[in-house]
Amino acid sequence: SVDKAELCDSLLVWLQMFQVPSCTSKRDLTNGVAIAHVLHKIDPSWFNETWLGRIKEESGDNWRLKVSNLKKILQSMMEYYHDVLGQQVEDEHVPDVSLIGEMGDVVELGRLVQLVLGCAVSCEKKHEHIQQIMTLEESVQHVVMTAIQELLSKETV
Amino acid sequence: DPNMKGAAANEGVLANFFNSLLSKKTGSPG
Repeated sequence: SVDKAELCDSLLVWLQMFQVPSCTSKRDLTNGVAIAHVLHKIDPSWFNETWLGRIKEESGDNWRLKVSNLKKILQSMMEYYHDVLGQQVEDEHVPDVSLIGEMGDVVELGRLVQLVLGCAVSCEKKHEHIQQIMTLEESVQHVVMTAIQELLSKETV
Repeated sequence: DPNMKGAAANEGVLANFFNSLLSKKTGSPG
């Protein structure tokens, strides 16, 4: 199984390829804004402008707002897996978003971004996303590969 | 050079994995 903290570092490099705002550090990811923008780029018909508008930019370090954003993101991703991808997400892959918002927990953040990765490599535009992953540094590709394998290992088709 | 062989094998593993993922049918509900 992949080390979630290491996963977080590698997936941050992957997320940066989407060129969304506020995506320079793991801390940036904890309010959900950058992740929401990435999801919007992955599938703009599901994670649409209206949905994106519900993810609020924070002023200061408002953990309640972070948790609220992250809960909306997780909920929509779970629905996306179920309704669009026809996949079930195992409980072990579901992050505790409260820990991300309140404590900046990188293990749970790694889980959350792992689910974003799963959306990217299974969606309609997966060719584009996988080819982009294949341009990353090999060490990063390795972590990404392990993370995908972990997600797919119990996939129900 | 064993290092170069290792790197080439590593590259092969990655390419195989991502290519197999590319050829996998996209999931759909129902």
